[in-house]
Amino acid sequence: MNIFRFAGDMMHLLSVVVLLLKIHKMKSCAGISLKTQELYALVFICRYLDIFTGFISLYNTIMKIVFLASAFSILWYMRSHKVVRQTYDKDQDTFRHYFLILACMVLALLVHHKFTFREVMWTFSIYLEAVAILPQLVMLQRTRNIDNLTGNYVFFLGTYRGLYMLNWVYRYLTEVHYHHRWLTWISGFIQTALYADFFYYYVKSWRNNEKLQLPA
Amino acid sequence: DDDEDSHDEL
Repeated sequence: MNIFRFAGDMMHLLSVVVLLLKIHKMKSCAGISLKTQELYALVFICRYLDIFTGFISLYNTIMKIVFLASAFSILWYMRSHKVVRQTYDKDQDTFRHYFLILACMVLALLVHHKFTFREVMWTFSIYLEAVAILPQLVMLQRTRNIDNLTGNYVFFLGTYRGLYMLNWVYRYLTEVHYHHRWLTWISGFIQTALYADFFYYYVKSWRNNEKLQLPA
Repeated sequence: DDDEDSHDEL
């Protein structure tokens, strides 16, 4: 495993830790999109179908369990925890995320590398992950006061796929038998590009020592 | 065919 992949995974992990910290310690999920969290849970389920059958490394298995467990605990907190669920701003979280699921499923059925159940589900998870942040980005734009933890959560989440892209380039150059999949590269690029606007305002507010706010 | 087993990333 190269440094880009590892750094990407750590960013991904850090984003989840930051979000859980906000929810668990502050007992608040203000500014967090439940729809984006539902999409991520679906992404992990579909991608990690091989969790018990395809062993790659202890590291991979543990990380898969961590991502699945954290996704479901976040959903549980936002939907069922008696204090946290009251901080969920349902009226601001209006993105029609079922359309994203439908569109990604249709695309995965049409564009994939191999027509097997697992491969189509894997492809679906790649497409869905690329756009899963959209409900969250829309919600951020509507939030006047984005707290630090929410801002950092989105920043770490956006950085993770960007580092994965460097990892793919590195693997392409160094591994002879590397199975590079162009649909992953395109999806990863779209996924990272969706954050461009957010990155710009995040860095700007950090440099000016101001509170993060996205223009409406 | 080891295509399906090459999903070694997260």
